[in-house]
Amino acid sequence: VKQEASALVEELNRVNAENKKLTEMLTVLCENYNALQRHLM
Amino acid sequence: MEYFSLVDTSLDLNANPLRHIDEVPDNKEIQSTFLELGRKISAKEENRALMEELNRVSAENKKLTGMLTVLCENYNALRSQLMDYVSKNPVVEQVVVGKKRKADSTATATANGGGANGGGNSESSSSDEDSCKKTKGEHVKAKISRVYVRTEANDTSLIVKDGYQWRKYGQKVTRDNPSPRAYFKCAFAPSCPVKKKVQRSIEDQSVLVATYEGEHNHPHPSRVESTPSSNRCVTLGGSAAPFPASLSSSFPGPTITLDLTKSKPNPDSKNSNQAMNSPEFQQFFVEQMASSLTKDPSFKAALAAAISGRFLQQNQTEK
Repeated sequence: VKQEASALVEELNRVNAENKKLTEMLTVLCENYNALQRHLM
Repeated sequence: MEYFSLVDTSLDLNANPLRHIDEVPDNKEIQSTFLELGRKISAKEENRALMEELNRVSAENKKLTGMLTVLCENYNALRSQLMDYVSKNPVVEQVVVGKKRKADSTATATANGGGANGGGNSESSSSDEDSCKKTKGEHVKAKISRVYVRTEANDTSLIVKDGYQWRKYGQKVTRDNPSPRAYFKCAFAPSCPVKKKVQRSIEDQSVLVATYEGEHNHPHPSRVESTPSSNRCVTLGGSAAPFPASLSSSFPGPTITLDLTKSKPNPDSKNSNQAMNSPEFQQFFVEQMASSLTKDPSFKAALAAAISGRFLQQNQTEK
């Protein structure tokens, strides 16, 4: 049970880190997209 | 009395309960068993909670990936639209390049841990406002033209002769480019708004980069200034060559670039090369050179000195 728990925690940390990275990428892309859109207006 | 004695009145009660103590489990043992059981249950519950959390985060991850994919597609579509627009309207090209550079730097800063967070909406909107303001400012900016002139290696002056009269009003040295840059105003200032910045290229120190801002509101002086051999005469408004990416200017806005440093023939300029090779053009060119040189008093003096020196030498040898 303990081993399973530690594996789950590890996986959760990995997915959380990936989530954070994705959110950052999304933010940057959003900014760029908005800037581009404004530019085209 | 005898009757009573025959009846066994004893209840056979065990007055000593401690007799079977070894057969009954200890209190502590029971406690530990319960604790173990509780631990197992709580660990399982914890695992279940972890699993739920993992599922939730994974779903969020999937959603984010989907959003990112969609946004990427939209961004690429918008960018291709912009590229199409820019290719049709080359005037806005420089502004777009400037914008892209800013966007790229923002992206790089974020990728390096520059502080983009999940709730960065306010930050995003403020940066957009800034960029919008900047863009407006760039559109208001006057026309920018850039000229590249090759000079001789020993020539350290920051002078580009273009036929106009200029008044130098400043000189600056920056860390990114150690060679100084000189600032000039048109001699007709303040009525003429044209400014000129001259600096040696970072890549090639023998190349002078002259950046002109604005347009002259007076005719080009009819008398073209004499040109020293180290510095070719430049007249603006002739032809516009593609902008080399390696050389950039601090002036924002639309830019026309005239590159006089390239000796390599350009496929686009095939016709102009043919025209230049024609005998009529060469004759015209020789005449122009002759007239420019004869107008130069220093050249006249040098020629006179050379001829007189030659005569003197001849006289001395004859004697």
